[in-house]
Amino acid sequence: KSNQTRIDTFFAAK
Amino acid sequence: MFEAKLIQGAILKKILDAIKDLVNEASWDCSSQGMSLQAMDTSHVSLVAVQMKADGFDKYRCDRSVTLGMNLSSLSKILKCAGNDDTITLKAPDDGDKITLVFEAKNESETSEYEVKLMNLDSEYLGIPDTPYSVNVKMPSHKFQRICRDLQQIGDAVTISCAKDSIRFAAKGDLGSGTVNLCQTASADKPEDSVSISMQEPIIQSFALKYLNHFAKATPLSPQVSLSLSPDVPLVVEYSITDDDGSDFGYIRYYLAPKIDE
Repeated sequence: KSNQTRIDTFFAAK
Repeated sequence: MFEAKLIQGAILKKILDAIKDLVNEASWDCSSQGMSLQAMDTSHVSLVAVQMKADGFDKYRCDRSVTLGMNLSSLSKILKCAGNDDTITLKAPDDGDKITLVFEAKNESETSEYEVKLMNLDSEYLGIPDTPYSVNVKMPSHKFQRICRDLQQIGDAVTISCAKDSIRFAAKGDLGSGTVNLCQTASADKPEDSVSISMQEPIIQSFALKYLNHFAKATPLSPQVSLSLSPDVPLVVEYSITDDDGSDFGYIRYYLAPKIDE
């Protein structure tokens, strides 16, 4: 089973 | 005053078709450099970034930078009223609360004018690091679209793996499994049909097909798509935007967060 990660955990808010 | 005229209005129609189902509301940032947009989908799993360079427009005027927040499905509905051969002009006065779109049919005296309300959106901008990727693949965009559509019949996720000079797309589900393997093409008579793979290290990573199928809606914009992957970072799917003369107009880049094994 795999978990969907979120994009904002990879790219920080500017 | 902001004013941008595009003789090939179909490009703008295609751009909206490629983002409207992924992102509901977004802001266009207009500066002397051009128009750009960055937005996450509502689940914050993917991010889309669009750039249209000022010199790609047939006329471009932006006296001071403006942010045009709008509902993209509204904009898309209005753009459906433009013919594929129409010239599209976007106009927004400084401090206005709407944007005007003017459609002019070629060789005809007909012009139509529509207005779309602007919105104040709290846009969250993400900084995307400019890093090298382990694997870069360029392939025909229609092939990528076909693979994503076919594999979604099998399962919800695709596992992309790359080793040596081939890339493999695999899905499995209750009914069984499916695999598509693409090898690098030797030399191409038609560059748009070629597959090229550049690999620094082998990779294996899984992604939700639902989002890839959204991204594939950009297929009409470009004959080739570029996939960039590195371990444990988002996949980048890029379609370059060119006009009929082949000049570089900008790009649509989609970023998709990977699925990670528990």
